[in-house]
Amino acid sequence: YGVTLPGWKKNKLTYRIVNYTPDMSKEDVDKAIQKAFEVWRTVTPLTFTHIHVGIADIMIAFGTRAHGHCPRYFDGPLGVLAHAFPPGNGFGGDVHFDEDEDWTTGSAGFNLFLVAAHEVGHALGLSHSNDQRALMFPNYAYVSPREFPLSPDDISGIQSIYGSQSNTPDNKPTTPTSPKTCGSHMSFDAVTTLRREVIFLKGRHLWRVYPDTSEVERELISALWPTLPSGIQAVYENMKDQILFFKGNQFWVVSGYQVLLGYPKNINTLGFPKGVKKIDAAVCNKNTGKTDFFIGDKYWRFDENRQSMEKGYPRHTVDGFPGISQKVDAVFQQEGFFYFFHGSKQWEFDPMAKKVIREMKSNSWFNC
Amino acid sequence: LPIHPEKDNQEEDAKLVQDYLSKFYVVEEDPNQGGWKVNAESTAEKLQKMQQFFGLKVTGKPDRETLEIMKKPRCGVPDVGL
Repeated sequence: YGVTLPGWKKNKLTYRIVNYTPDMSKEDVDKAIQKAFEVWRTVTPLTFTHIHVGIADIMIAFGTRAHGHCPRYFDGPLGVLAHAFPPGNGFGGDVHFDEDEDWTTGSAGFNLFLVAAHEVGHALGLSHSNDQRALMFPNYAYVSPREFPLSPDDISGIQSIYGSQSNTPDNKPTTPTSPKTCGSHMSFDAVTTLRREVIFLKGRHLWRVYPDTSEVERELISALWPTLPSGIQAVYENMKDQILFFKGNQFWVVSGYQVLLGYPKNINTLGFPKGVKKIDAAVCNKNTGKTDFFIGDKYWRFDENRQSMEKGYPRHTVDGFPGISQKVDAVFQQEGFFYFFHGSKQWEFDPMAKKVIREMKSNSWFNC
Repeated sequence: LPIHPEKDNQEEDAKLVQDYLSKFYVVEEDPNQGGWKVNAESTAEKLQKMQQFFGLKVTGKPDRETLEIMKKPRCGVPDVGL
């Protein structure tokens, strides 16, 4: 499958059928389009409401050749049957059908439900799949409408953007400051800087915090990096504008949206002994070019320039960072200070004075 | 008997290939992204990309199987993402 990022920022979407093909009754068109949305609703937290006036998220229309201000055009009978645009404003999310085709409810001509289900996939953020069994395969193929048209490839694709229906934590709009994020027990799996942002990871989600504007955006990890797993345990930004993600004994190096080729690799390639099975937290000290890896009550130090572990480690964390006596869940550096997380608590540590400055809540970075 | 039927077909096929590749194998420009333009790919490169996508033999040439796929009714969204 392929995705065009980002998906819709909300779960409740609307659609409007602006005009109708004379090939089918109005009821049959309504039913075909409604069934096309139903297909995607059953495997995502998304809901779709049919509105009849005004601007909907997904505007649906029939046209021929050059139609309105659409940047694409149709080509008469056969050839291109329909097209759609990825989520967004303006044309974003819109679906257009070629009125020069013969639209039907059965196997003759082109089945409107099947073509609509494919185009709605685009309107939700999927691009074409090269899996010939997938609904998102570009060529038309008639399948009995009684069969469920989504292949496992389609379902993986759409759920990499929106998650599955079953684990929708709540039906509230996905505002990052939803009660859960601001709950008093909020904790994080891993935290890192990314240029001027701070990224908090937990389960399948991440929050992008812009400290200077206290803006917060919530995303699915898979929406930014589809090949990364959920449940990342440690993450840090190195000196080469890259992020390293750790889970179990594997790690990935990411530059921008790209996971570099050859990853994941085993953490023992960094110099950890075989006995180390996972990393709890990691932070690169931008002032020294040394990265500290925290595991249990100890930490290792890695020289980024020499790309090798320093001798004389591991050491007890509390010896190197007085006051940090709990297992470290996550850690990051911001304006020279280190911020250590354990459960719902966070400690601001001054590496120069070698002491804890203050204790805060883990979600103090969110404008709760 | 038609005169030079082979020649007509060839021109028709060439037009089909050009039309198909320019529609589905050229990355649509994202109006929101400024910056450098990507160098235009050659027809053979685009053809190879299309043959790879459809699981065909990657020859870079418009062979019979490739033309048959190009003639099938399909969605108008390009196969290469923004």
